[in-house]
Amino acid sequence: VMKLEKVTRRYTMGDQTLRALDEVDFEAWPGDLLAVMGTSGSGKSTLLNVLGCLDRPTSGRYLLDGQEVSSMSRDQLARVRNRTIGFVFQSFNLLSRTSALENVELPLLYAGVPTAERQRRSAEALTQVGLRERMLHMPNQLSGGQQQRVAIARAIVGRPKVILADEPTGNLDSRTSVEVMALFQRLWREGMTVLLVTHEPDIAAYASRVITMRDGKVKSDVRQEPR
Amino acid sequence: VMKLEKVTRRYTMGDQTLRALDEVDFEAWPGDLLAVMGTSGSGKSTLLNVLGCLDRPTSGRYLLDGQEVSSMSRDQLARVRNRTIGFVFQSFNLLSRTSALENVELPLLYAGVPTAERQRRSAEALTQVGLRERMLHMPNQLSGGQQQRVAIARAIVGRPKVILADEPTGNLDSRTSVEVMALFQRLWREGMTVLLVTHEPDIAAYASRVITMRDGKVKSDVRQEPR
Ligand SMILES: Nc1ncnc2c1ncn2[C@@H]1O[C@H](COP(=O)(O)OP(=O)(O)OP(=O)(O)O)[C@@H](O)[C@H]1O
Ligand SMILES: Nc1ncnc2c1ncn2[C@@H]1O[C@H](COP(=O)(O)OP(=O)(O)OP(=O)(O)O)[C@@H](O)[C@H]1O
Ligand SMILES: [Mg+2]
Ligand SMILES: [Mg+2]
Repeated sequence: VMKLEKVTRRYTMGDQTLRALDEVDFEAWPGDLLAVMGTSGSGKSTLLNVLGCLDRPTSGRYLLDGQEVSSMSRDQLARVRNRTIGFVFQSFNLLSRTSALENVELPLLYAGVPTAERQRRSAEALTQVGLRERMLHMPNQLSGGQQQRVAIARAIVGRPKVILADEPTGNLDSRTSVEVMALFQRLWREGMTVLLVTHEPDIAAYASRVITMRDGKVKSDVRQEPR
Repeated sequence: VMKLEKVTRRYTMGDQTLRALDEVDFEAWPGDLLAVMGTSGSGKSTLLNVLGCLDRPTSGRYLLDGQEVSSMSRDQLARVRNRTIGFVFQSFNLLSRTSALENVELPLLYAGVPTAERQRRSAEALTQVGLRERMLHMPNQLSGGQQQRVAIARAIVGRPKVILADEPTGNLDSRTSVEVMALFQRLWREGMTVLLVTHEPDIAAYASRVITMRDGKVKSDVRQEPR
């Protein structure tokens, strides 16, 4: 469903060049529940951003559902991203002046879903992440872990084909993390492909496949029995 | 060194009242390396914000070094905070238009430290968190875990008496987390009091004391042999 061929993402700062991704060959299959691990700065977020069409490779090809992403128009890309991909950002990226519920409604608003259905589905997504009691709070009236869960609810509400989650349990206690991983596993069994960046082995244990990155390269790629 | 007496922090939203802290009696001693654990929304960040003078209790008393904080003037409070406390925020709070180095220099700038010494000490703090190669990067040119480490460097550069760290390893892989905890332990043995919020038992294992919060209350308080 997602294929990177010799993808490099270079950053140039003055006379220095940094390869956040270095000639990466990578393929994600429908039905993957994939954990991406690796040290701080190894390129995990960059990988996810390229897969999520939020960043373009400096060289190499990215094929999404068989179609080359660099050949799509901006409109096409925006539509594909909204319909196909749900993204949980490492720093949440919530709109600070709208409530948790309104933040979650955003993808459905773009997709033209009618108001009643939009609100019902958003309330449901927030309930699934344990935030029924906090739906009308603004982001600055929420704890760090609650903001993270609003970001997760927003990523899943549109029932996308693929969920890309960057450290979705980074601010969550063990019990809440287990609830979120159970939710991701349930969505996965219902047919969603899930890629999540995590630095915690206990969380990676829920995945069916684990890749490890270092210095912009994929160092290992292992299938396993999910927890 | 820090004492909360029957401290409550209430939030009122319409006709609802939420107690983020609920009649908390708490004391931190010089020489503590304290881990604060608890579920998402249990009040950990609120506790740290009150201890760090970034938030005021709705009722109860806060004594910092024997002095009642509510009786201090705004200037006094700002000076105490700058000189005594180093704070690592759950969401980093870096200035986006200045480099990593300049972000770390900020507490020393407020304290009137001369330029050469300020830059030397800031470069040293960044080296201690493994970011020597990234000193001149802007925050948006850094990975999540690198931004977190800039926030840590900024909190320790002023050699404060107390470090309050809210999930300092939340975005760090295991190896980098171990390096950060070794750094905190080294500062602790040099005489700093360290309070850190964490949801990871492996990180709490480095502490000499662990408190657990739930629904705005301190549920348990246990001394242990640090890892
Ligand atoms: N401005 C506010 N208005 C209303 N409620 C608030 C406000 N700020 C925080 N809260 C609530 O106070 C409670 C405690 O928040 P706090 O940030 O201290 O939790 P926490 O233990 O740090 O959680 P986490 O582990 O998710 O970071 C939460 O339930 C939150 O919704
Ligand atoms: N705009 C930029 N300019 C220069 N370098 C950048 C830029 N953005 C990212 N980098 C560098 O690219 C590397 C990879 O970053 P990335 O965010 O993908 O790491 P990561 O694996 O997600 O790390 P973490 O676990 O800390 O979140 C880092 O070393 C970072 O400093
Ligand atoms: Mg990252
Ligand atoms: Mg918090």
